[in-house]
Amino acid sequence: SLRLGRSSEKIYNFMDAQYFGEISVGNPPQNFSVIFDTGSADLWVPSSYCVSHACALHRRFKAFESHSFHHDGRTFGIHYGSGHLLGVMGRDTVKIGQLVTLNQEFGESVYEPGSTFVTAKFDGVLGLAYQSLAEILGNPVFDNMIAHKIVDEPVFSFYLSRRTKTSTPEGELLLGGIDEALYTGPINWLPVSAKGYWQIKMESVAVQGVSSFCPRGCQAIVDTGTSLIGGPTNEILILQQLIGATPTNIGEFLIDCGRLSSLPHVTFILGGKEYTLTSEHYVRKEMFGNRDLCFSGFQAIDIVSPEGPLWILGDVFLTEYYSIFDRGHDRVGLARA
Amino acid sequence: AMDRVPLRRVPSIRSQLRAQGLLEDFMKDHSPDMFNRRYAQCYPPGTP
Repeated sequence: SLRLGRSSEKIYNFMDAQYFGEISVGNPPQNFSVIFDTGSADLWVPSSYCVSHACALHRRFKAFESHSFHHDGRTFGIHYGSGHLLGVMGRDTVKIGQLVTLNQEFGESVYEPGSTFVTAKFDGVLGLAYQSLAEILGNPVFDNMIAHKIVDEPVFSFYLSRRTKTSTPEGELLLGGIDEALYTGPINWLPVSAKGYWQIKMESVAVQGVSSFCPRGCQAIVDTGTSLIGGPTNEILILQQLIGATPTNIGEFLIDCGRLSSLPHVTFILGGKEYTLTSEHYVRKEMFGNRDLCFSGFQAIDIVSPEGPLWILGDVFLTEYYSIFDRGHDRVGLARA
Repeated sequence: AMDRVPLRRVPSIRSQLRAQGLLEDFMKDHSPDMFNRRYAQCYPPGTP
């Protein structure tokens, strides 16, 4: 970040990411699974030169096998939990579905320390936020798609399903438009308040109909790379108390699975419209041995922005609401999924 | 000029570590970092 003359830094949390899709890089194409992350703006995949244990377990980009690869020479670094992912930058053809972007800047990670990525099911990350969040110099993927008119409309939209693997689709990213079959009712459009993340104004957060948090308004980001709903520590801790969640020694919050039907609704007010989550929505169930564990879908995350502390509307929210990201009008649309 | 990308849902790293009984040790080993504090921080451009 110092090299780029900026004071900003994004630290990535890959611990809870669940949804990913396939892309290819190079010619002939080399396939990778990536998280499509509206909370970051870089594309990176592991490099064949990476010798970290995590890289050995993932698909790695072989630049020397691609006829369209251009070496850049600059390095990049992305901070995550326990370390610092390091890599080199390059340009090559990136294909997402049938959409082809030539000379796309991307990162090849050559060092992935720690054990975070060892168990990851994905190889890399494709960021869909605004360019101001990018660590890698050059246009983010969707910016290039817009610039080269690869998509009809400068819009992409997400459908994320909570259903199990037996049902399809588990999720869908539509690049260049909106899939009207995947939502009901009108779309509520919310203007982007700061172009970095997909940041919007949130009017308030209510618990069981009583306005409890950010009564004078606050800021939220719509982030497909985050699993839970995040908010400022002080407020989230109170919210955990209100839903009867108990902290564990590793900072998670457990809820008695037998009490779900009696837990309060949590409502987010966005653009004058209420977005209500019941406990069935905001509690995550996980099998542990032969029993269910219930975890709170809220987490404390202190992110500072010039507009104030940020709330993060992650997958827990986005599985209930179809989300549309409109770069043409710098707005986010939400509709019942 | 529109394309659908199917997304797959898989257990998160956290879920897999928990299932393997490794989550607690992982959290301890990675202190001090965002995992133990359970948050990421970002200082966007322009933040003093």
